[in-house]
Formats: sequence, C-alpha cells, structure tokens
Amino acid sequence: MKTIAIVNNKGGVSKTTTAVNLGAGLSRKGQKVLLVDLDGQANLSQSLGAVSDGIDMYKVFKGDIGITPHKINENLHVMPASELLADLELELVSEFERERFLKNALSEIEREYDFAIIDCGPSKGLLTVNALTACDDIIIPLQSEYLALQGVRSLTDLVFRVKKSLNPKVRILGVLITMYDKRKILNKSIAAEISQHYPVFETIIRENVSLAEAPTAKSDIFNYAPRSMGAKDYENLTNEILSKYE
Amino acid sequence: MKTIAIVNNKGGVSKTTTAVNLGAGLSRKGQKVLLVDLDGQANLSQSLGAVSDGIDMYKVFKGDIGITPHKINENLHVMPASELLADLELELVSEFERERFLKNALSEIEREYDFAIIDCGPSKGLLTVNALTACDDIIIPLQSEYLALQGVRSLTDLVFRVKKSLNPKVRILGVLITMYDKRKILNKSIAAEISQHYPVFETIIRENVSLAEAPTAKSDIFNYAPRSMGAKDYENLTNEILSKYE
Ligand SMILES: Nc1ncnc2c1ncn2[C@@H]1O[C@H](COP(=O)(O)OP(=O)(O)OP(=O)(O)O)[C@@H](O)[C@H]1O
Ligand SMILES: Nc1ncnc2c1ncn2[C@@H]1O[C@H](COP(=O)(O)OP(=O)(O)OP(=O)(O)O)[C@@H](O)[C@H]1O
Ligand SMILES: [Mg+2]
Ligand SMILES: [Mg+2]
Repeated sequence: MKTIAIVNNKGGVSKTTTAVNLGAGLSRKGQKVLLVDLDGQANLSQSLGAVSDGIDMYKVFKGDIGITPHKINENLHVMPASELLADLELELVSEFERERFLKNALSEIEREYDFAIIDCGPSKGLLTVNALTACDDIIIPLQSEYLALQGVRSLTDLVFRVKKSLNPKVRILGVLITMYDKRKILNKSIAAEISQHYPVFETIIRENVSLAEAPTAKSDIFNYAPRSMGAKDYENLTNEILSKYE
Repeated sequence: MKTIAIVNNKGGVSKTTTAVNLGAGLSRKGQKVLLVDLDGQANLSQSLGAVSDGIDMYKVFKGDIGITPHKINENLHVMPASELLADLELELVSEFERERFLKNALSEIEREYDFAIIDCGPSKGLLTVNALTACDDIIIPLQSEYLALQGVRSLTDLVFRVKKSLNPKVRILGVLITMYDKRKILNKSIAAEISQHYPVFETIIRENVSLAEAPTAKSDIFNYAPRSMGAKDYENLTNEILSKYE
C-alpha cells in the first residue's frame, strides 16, 4: 500500500476536493483505495455521504477500534471523521508515541489496499503530524494566490522536521495548483513563482463550479459531471500520479 | 471600544480579507481601529506589511508584553501574529483562566480605540475561544458553497457554549456571504438556504480578484483599487455595521 497525505495548513485550498477526486480517480482505474478523513470538519466524509455513526477516526486514535471503513464501492472505502477529532491534540498530550497512532493503525490494513489517501484539516497540529509520519508521499494543494503562497515555506519546514525524526522516507510528491483561472493575472504570476521554488505537478486543477457542486450530490466529480473540466483535470492528475509509481 | 471577532473554522472563507477591509473601512470613517492577528499563518499581518519583529500576540499571551501595535496610519493599528501562536494551545494547558488572556490584554487599551477587530484562524481551539470570550460581537464570513455550509451549525454551538459560561453578552452580528458569484446557481441556492437559518448581512461580498491582489501590495482594497467591486462591497459592509452601533 502507498500512503499519500494531502496537507496544507492554509484553509480552503482544495485539500478535501483533491482527496475525494484523486481517490475516486484511482479507484476507477482498478486500484483499491482507502480514504481517511482526519479533519474534525468531516468534509471528506460529508462529500461522499459516509458520515460517522460512531465508527470513526476518533475511536481509532483512542484505541477503541481498528480502521473499519464505509464501502462507497468495491474499490473505494472511507474511514470517516468525527467532530471530536479536534479535541485529540489535548487528550493525547501525555501519550507515548502519539505521533505514530495513525501509522500503527494503517499498518494493520495495508495488505487490503493499493492506496491510502489522508485528508488533513487546515492545521499543523498533532493530526497533521500523524499524517506526515504515516505517509510515503505528500501532496500540497495550493491556490495560486498571494496569501496561500506565504505559508508554503513554513509547511515544508514542518515536513523536514518530520523527515528528520519521525519518517525518514517521506517525500513531497508535488505541489498541486488548484482553483486556477487563466484569465486572472494573479493566478498566472503566482503559479509561475511557485514552480520556481517547489516541485509542481504538470496537471493544474482549474476553477470549475462542478467540483463545488458534486458534494451536494454526495458524489465524486466522475459520477457527478463526467464531461466537466473538473473531471478531466482530476483524471489527468490520477494518470500523472500513477505514472510516478510504475 | 467595540470588539468584533471574525470567526469560522472552515478554511479560506475570507476571514482575513474581511478583517483587513472592514478595519480599513471603519478607519476611513474616522474610527480608531485596532486589528488583532490571532492566526499563526499571520495572513492579516502580511496583508498590511506589519510582520512581527518579535513584538506580537504570542508574547502578549505569554505575559511578556502588552498590546503594542504597528501603526499603519493614524486610525489603523495592527497587532501582528507570530508562527508560535500555533503552539499556545499546548503551552497554556495548565494556566488558570486561559480563555480570558485576550480579554484581559484588550481591556488595558480599550480607551484608545473605537473598534478592535480580531482575525481568527481556521480552528475552534483555544485562540478562537479567547476571541469569542473577548468580543462583543461576532461576524461569520461564509462562502456560499456546500462544504462551508456544513460547519456553521457546530460553530454556532461553540458560540452558545461560550455565551453560557465565558461571555454572556456575546452576540452573532451576522453571517457575511463572501466570494459570491451570481452566475453560479450553487452560490444562489446556498445563500438562500443560509438566510433561512441565520441572521445574514444585507451586504454580500462578491467574488472580485482585486481583493486577492491587494495583499501583494500590502494594502487594503480602498488604497489598492478604490473603484473595484471589492471596495464598494466592503464600503457597504462598513456602513451597515456602523448603522448597527448608532
Ligand atoms: N477547482 C475548484 N473549482 C471550484 N471550486 C472548488 C475547486 N476546488 C475546491 N472547490 C470548492 O472550494 C471550497 C474549498 O475547497 P475544499 O473544501 O476542498 O478546501 P480545503 O483545503 O479542504 O478546505 P479546509 O482548509 O477547510 O479543509 C469548497 O467549497 C470546494 O467545493
Ligand atoms: N471576495 C473575494 N473575491 C476574490 N478573492 C477573495 C475574496 N475574498 C478573499 N479572497 C481570496 O481568497 C483567499 C482566501 O481568503 P482569506 O485568506 O481571506 O480566507 P480566510 O478565511 O482568512 O482563510 P484561512 O482559513 O486560511 O484563515 C485569499 O487568497 C483571498 O485573497
Ligand atoms: Mg478540507
Ligand atoms: Mg485567514
């Protein structure tokens, strides 16, 4: 199993949208995919209608249960979040190895899946550190705007700190430019600046309202609007990512 | 002094953009305004070029200094954030009255300003609770999209919990619909749904790229693009809010 964490403490940059649609894209190519919702907002769970009935990631961190996901279809499973996740940072203060809880939980099911994709909330706290410790690769979605660009340096600093002590093999697979509108000079100039300093995916996710509508239908973009720009872009991203693992 | 907290744990809904431009709007009307950056990303500080030189809100919470802001102009001052703010939740675990640190710090300077506006990060943690405890009123910026709508209920629950124990006088001044594009059916239908359940400002902030560009020039929208839709919308918001205090 390959584990990919979708991380950026800047809010609203398409972390959840990327986790849902990359997961769905990979599963449509025959890969068995586990989506893990690590954000107390539970947006990933809501996007696919897998809201928690008490069996969620909070219980996994508390050691009550193992990973027992909702089955969206044969190849796509979701382990939902609970609002209580937001309290874990304080609850786990004195636990040993608190950064490795997720890694240990995922190791129990790693033979059942080809990919695990972890959606993180807009934070650099303990849950995000757990995701960075558990994963092989990191995708950093980034809206090509000025405020989002400011935080990338401090995010990559966190990744290097985790790499040095908790997860030596972790690598940044790439920065994914999202919500891109080629008519906006700002998007063009910031995207050009990003690619000078960071490894950037060839695929760019364009601004496309179908991506924002799909969650109302509890659906990924391929089922909701298969001929939309959003579906094309996430299809391209899926292919680009698969090619990195051949 | 009236204290307004700009709060929403959903990321990227225009909290910082609203704090900067409402603050600037009020200061242009002759009000003396203090902007407080309570987010470790320090986007508010960056937006106005008031990045911390060590005199920041982290030091205030640690009790080292009082509020000693940067002066943007005569009527607009900014107390910057520091990246270290993100660590405060754990550092203040055993401090007494940790929810009231901000309220106490603001009470020392309340005679110097007409308004204090607090920009919060995308979280419901201790810093946001401090803002909810210190403020008179709350503005909830909300992108009129499906995922953003999901979290409002749990945010208002937090407000009622703070109201019951820490700050009985706090009230929700309104929900501010942001990044609105009237061509998008999704925006129209979600905005209609929001106004059925929550008090909504008459002013709607439209999607306008000038608002995303202004921070590159370390400027508010009125100085950066005075004739833009963004400047008009935040001017309307400023007037609407001032009318609530007459
Ligand atoms: N390419 C896109 N085009 C248009 N809308 C998009 C696109 N990607 C995401 N959205 C919408 O933008 C909003 C923010 O995206 P999303 O919630 O995925 O970001 P996030 O980084 O997960 O946010 P948070 O920091 O709160 O977890 C959502 O309403 C989503 O539906
Ligand atoms: N009305 C608008 N039209 C166009 N762009 C906007 C508008 N409001 C904000 N933006 C841009 O959208 C992005 C998100 O806005 P902003 O950073 O203010 O949100 P936030 O809620 O403070 O995010 P966070 O949750 O990370 O603190 C920024 O790049 C900002 O410049
Ligand atoms: Mg998300
Ligand atoms: Mg902000």
